[in-house]
Amino acid sequence: KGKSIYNIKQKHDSGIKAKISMK
Amino acid sequence: GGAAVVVRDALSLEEILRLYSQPINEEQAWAVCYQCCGSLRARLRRREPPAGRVESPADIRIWKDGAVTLGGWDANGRSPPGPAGKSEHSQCSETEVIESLGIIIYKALDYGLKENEERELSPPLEQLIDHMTNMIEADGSKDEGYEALDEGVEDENDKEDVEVIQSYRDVMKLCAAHLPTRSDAPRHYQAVCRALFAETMELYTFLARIK
Repeated sequence: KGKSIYNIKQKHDSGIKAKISMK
Repeated sequence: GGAAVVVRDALSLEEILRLYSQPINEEQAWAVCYQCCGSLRARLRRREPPAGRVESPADIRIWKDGAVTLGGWDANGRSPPGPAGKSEHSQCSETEVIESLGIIIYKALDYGLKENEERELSPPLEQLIDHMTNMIEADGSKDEGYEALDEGVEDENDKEDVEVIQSYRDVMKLCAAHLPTRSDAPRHYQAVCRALFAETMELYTFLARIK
């Protein structure tokens, strides 16, 4: 219980992480 | 023994992330968005000053009863008493608050990951955050109608899909649409946040005791 299961991928420059980090 | 364990009524999202040392899960992200927008709508209904931007996960509070509020507001979303108040607090538009909430929720999902790593979110949640953080400002022609605000989000218009998020209500509609039955949203998301608080509090109490 409590352990999140999620996949991790390499960051893409066009991905949501890149967009959010620019804000 | 003998160490006093402080009973808390609320925990910040930052405390939750730190205690678990891991990100929140997707269901918690949906729930925090829904509950937070619910309390922000309640503030609008009471015609209280708008909330400021969410600067960090420390600004988001998850309460024992499953309510989620921003800043120093109480579980009912009411501002703290006292003449000092927060009148000088920078006032933000609804869309600015939603954008900042989306960014902080994304960061909570991404917590602990390296800069070059990205968590693979389910498409609906990624779309929600994308909508929240890529919003256009409302042009003011759409009347939100404060008197029409109610606790839930179920009315005829809720059958429509949200294309552009312009209000807290739009966020709540998207979160409700994520569930098999939209009308379950208030009860379901409150229960998820209540469980998040209870589980974290259990860990917090346990860690405090073994200290």
